[in-house]
Amino acid sequence: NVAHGLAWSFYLGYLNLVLPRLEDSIAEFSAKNLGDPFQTRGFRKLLILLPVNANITHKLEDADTNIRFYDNLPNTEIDRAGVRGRVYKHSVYRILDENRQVHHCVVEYATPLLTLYKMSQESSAAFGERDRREQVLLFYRTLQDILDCSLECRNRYRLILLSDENEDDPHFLSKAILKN
Amino acid sequence: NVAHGLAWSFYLGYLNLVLPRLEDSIAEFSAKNLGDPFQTRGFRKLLILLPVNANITHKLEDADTNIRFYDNLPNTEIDRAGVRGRVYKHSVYRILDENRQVHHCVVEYATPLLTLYKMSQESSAAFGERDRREQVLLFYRTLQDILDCSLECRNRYRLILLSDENEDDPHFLSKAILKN
Ligand SMILES: Nc1nc(=O)c2ncn([C@@H]3O[C@@H]4COP(=O)(O)O[C@H]5[C@@H](O)[C@H](n6cnc7c(N)ncnc76)O[C@@H]5COP(=O)(O)O[C@@H]3[C@@H]4O)c2[nH]1
Repeated sequence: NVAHGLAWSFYLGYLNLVLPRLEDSIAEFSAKNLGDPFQTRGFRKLLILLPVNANITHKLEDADTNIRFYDNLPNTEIDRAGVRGRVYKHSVYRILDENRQVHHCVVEYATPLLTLYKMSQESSAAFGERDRREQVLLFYRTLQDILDCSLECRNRYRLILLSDENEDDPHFLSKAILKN
Repeated sequence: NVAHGLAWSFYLGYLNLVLPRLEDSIAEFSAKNLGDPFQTRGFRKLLILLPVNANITHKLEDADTNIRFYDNLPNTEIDRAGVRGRVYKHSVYRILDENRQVHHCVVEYATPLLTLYKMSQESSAAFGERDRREQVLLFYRTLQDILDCSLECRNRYRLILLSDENEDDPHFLSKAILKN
């Protein structure tokens, strides 16, 4: 089961490395940014977006004009498997709510869903569009189970499963993020 | 099958992004480094190490004193799934052969093997040491098949499968790399 391995990979090779450092990263960012954006209306967890159709954009503002890129958190550099100082970073977005108030969030899509999407497009991967949706849900459930048992990652993230029913609402994404 | 998904993830999420840019990256590096290390005895492909026991070190010099970190190739920054300017880089190593000649190589371990290794250590992953070896070999074969069909990646890499029989030779790794 592809999703099972990708969920473990996402946890062991990414979330377990970056989530314990997130608080410090946000603190360092706030120290450098006058009027600490996270102190007013900011959310100090990593928001991880999981669209059920695995339809991922590379720039969140392309999906919703109420979302704007603000800045990146400071880089984390880790020696990994022969790559010296491999860089891990997160992006901070300014998100407008329905009252035009600004919120700052650290948000990104779950990258492994890109793999599921592209596999469903590659005939040689033996993986169709119907498998894809099923695998996204399996990825979500497996990841939930793994993270529920992880002491180091506790309370440092929020998994946001995005259904594809309201995609014609131009502000569907910002609302889904802020609901959390 | 965990290895199947990890091989596709490694190709779709990494090799297919970085291998087409490798030649330019090396050219940019050579332009900045007097006495272009790659012109003398250098290898202009990405050498990807796959130890069958998935035993990966984060710094190659820890595995063999004939290997020394030299420098990193220039960063590549790509907007990926909401992360703005995600950084991709490779490390260049100076490797001594048995005649004490220096060779420069772009080399790294296949990071997904770290996931296989750690899964075999996590009881909740339902994945034992024996599965691990089998999965490394499946990862290798699947990756070979994918890359054989990839026009964009052709001739820009070398997969080096490392058996665990000669691990007591202190220069096993440098010899295995240079044999290629
Ligand atoms: N958002 C995000 N930011 C990151 O920096 C990051 N790094 C990893 N991941 C995701 O975590 C999981 C585990 O990563 P691993 O390194 O074992 O496999 C990685 C790794 O073997 C290789 N790879 C990707 N980016 C790099 C990189 N910069 N340097 C070396 N190898 C890389 O290709 C695999 C798939 O990458 P992604 O498909 O981007 O998703 C990964 C993966 O799902 C990331 N996700």
